[in-house]
Amino acid sequence: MFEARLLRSSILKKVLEAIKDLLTQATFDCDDNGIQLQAMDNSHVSLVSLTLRADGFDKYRCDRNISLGMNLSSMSKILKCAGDKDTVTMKAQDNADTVTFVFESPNQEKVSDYEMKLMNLDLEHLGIPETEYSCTIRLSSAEFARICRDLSQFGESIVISCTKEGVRFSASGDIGSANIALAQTASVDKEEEAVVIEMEEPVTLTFACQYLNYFTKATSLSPQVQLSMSADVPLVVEYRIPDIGHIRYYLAPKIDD
Amino acid sequence: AKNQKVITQFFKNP
Repeated sequence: MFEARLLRSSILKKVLEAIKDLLTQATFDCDDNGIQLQAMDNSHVSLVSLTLRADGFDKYRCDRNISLGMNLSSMSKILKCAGDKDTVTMKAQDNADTVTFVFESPNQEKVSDYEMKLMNLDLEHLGIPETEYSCTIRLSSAEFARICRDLSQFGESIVISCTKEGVRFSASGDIGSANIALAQTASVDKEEEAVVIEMEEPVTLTFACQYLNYFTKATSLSPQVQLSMSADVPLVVEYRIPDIGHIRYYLAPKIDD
Repeated sequence: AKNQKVITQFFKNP
């Protein structure tokens, strides 16, 4: 028996918003520690890694490890039926071919349940190697989303260049070019608005705008985002989901042919 | 194609 209950359905709704542009289907691997999802996007350019820890749920029970293969567009349709303040419970029997979502209104006066067919998905076993990054940059997630959106108007790629003075985002194309430089903040009133850079050595890498924009769909999950970069390895864009886990996106840098 | 090579090499089967 698997059962996971969240007091607010909004977290799960936001998680789904954050992955459904990249993945059409995915396997949620559930065990004692919580729920894990790891999948390459449809075009195999990026990888999504989601962790929701058992202790972040209001109630969590997983008697046997279970993999729930879900069609994300169907799951999204079902979650749209939940009110933001509703409690959501995901349930599945061992070896089940369906999963059930139960939504309960705050006053318990409305209880809905939706059963969804599970899919048998080919499991792709990927390993994420421990990596030391040359630069990590922490900034406001809303600021990062804004930068990606603004620079997308200029070209298909964004160059991210990190030095100890700050980080610079650039794009160029037919209409001209754009540069946004953020200095490391000396002091701020709100911690989430700070720009914090940790740098071993400077790095400049180029990434596809389209993917960075897909990643920023996770903005509402966290006030801050962390970018980790090293030469010739995928960029990590990490959103920490308060009290329950994180979502990380890995994107290969563009390389000149 | 090179982008895909970078990502698959990085996440090679454990």
